Amino acid sequence: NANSSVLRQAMGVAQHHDAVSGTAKQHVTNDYAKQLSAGWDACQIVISNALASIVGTKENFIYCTQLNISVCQLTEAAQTFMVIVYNPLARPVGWNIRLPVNGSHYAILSPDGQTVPNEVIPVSSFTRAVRRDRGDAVNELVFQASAPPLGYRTYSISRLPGRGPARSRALKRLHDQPG
Amino acid sequence: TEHLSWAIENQHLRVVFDSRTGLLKEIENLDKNISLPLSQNFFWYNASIGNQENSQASGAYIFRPNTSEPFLIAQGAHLYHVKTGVVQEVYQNFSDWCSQVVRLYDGQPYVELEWTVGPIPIRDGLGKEIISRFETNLQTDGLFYTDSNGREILERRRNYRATWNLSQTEPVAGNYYPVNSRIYIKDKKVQLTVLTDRSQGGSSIFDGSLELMVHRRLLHDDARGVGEPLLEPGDYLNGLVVRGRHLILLDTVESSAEQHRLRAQQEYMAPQLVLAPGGGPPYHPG
Repeated sequence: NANSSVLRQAMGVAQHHDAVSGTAKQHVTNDYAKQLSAGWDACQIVISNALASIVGTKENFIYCTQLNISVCQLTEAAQTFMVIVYNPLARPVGWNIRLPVNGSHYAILSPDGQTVPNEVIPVSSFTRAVRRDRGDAVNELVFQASAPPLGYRTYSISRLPGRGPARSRALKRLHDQPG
Repeated sequence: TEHLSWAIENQHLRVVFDSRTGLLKEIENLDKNISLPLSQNFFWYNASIGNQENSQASGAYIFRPNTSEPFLIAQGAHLYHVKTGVVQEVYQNFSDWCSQVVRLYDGQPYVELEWTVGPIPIRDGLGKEIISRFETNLQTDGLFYTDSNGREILERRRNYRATWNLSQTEPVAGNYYPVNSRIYIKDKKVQLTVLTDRSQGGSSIFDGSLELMVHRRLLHDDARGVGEPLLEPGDYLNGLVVRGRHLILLDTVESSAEQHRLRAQQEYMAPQLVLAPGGGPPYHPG
């Protein structure tokens, strides 16, 4: 039970130029962000409801909002999971997906049962420094997804028994440069 | 020359790095046979705290560097390189608070730069405004282009205002404009476009260059109403770390508009990811 009014109100308040340009005291700026985040959380339920009605079954939909720093409990721990890619544009799009994982080999199936090429790349030291204790993924699963206009596509991902670390295959350190 | 440079490449683009410095050296559009020497690095402007001419400090409302020349964060970058079938990445480490990943995804006609900046050190007592600057040999004649809210592209001319005779007192700040989704420079044939993933400030301070401000940390209030400096709490370890992406497009002037309009729209209205545990039967909208 949710609706988008929480986010609408937060967006209404955030029309103030201080919210747009950051010209407010730090605690006020933090509050703008907090209100928008609460609005986003409420909208996640709205989206889950919409997807449940479209998909026709009630899934346990999960939103990972820190994928940009490789944090997502579900993909880090699960053996199998699904990724639903929704495209809000009125034209088909391709999108590069990066998911934090702890396995080194995965099988990805697209809706028509095709195997999707993917790679497992070590999480960089930069990301580990930024992420700190918010996650412990060792690798990132990288693949390209596509989605139809104003539509969605679901990819099924399953972890394969590990055959050696991804690191040795993907990483090539170059000789150090002068600082 | 091979050991002086090496490159990552996909079907459309080739990105060359200088082996000595670890910096970008050249970008080639393989489809259009365009090759543009290009270097990119991170700099910081020392924020003004006011001077004899003007007591105006740099702050939340006002951008005012105290000199026109920014400082380099590092001469070069330590690199490491990941090459896979889906993506090729080069990790550039400029300092322990500034790094970048240069990515070429398989089949994609753009270069992705994922920059991570912060916490900005302020132990030296200096406020800093961090920029990412691209330098090319394009003859731009003082012109560059920024968008307003992702729609209208405005032509910007350095040290000029269309509606009054400008006497420029701030060579850098006076030429900074809002960049809400893209900035580009071009000569008669070639256009270099940089798409942003958020609204930033940007400019072309000298011909052939363009720069975008990615982070700020300031120690003085600019006395314009906020009543405090743009100074997030925390020390060197706990200040704000910002991560974002710049997408570089290199194409002919004629073809660039279609490229950056579609790509910027897709960045702005990016696909949403929703996850669910378990395998479950694949679904298809059909």
